[in-house]
Amino acid sequence: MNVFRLAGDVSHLVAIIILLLKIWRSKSCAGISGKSQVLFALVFTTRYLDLFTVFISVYNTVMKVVFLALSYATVYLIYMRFRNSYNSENDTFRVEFLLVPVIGLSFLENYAFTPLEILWTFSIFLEAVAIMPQLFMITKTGEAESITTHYLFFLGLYRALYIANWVWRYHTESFYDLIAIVSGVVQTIFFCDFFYLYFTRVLRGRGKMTLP
Amino acid sequence: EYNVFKHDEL
Repeated sequence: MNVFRLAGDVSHLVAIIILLLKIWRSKSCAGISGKSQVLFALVFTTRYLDLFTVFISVYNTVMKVVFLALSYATVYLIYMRFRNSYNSENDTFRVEFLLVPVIGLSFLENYAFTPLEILWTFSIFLEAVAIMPQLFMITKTGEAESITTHYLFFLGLYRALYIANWVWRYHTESFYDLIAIVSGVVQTIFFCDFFYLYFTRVLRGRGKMTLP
Repeated sequence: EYNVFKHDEL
């Protein structure tokens, strides 16, 4: 564990809690892509199957369970409890365009051709692109509430910090994981455009982020 | 070889 890794985990947790609290307090999931949240729940489910096979640490187990629980709670709020506020008409990203290549790639490029390894690889590849329905929705409507942009900021920050963590681990432990690194870099690149808009628009005091 | 990295990171 290093400071980048811990900060990355914390910002990931902060992002998820921001989103959950926003939906819970406003009793609305307007502007939130339910599809992205389902994909993230799928990411956690397929990656954390190792909860049943290996024990790493109490921290590791607790965080995995928390991420799983919070992601399912978010999906529940969007599709069940506050489904009347869900903007399904704007959440029109074709998820199969992500799932089919990701499934195919995880069968082709993995560390071992076993169900758990393929599912782990699938979760890494899927996480890299899971935010696309949300970014697509913002592009389509041309705006996002500031709290939604704070969520995206922390989610992007988490990924950027993980890259710093990998650089650190490479230098201190001579260890690196190519599948995780390539996917992590791809995922971070998706956020670059958003980061630019976040700093130039949201943090300059406007309530909403509007696209030009 | 067992890869603990992937199970350690979240």
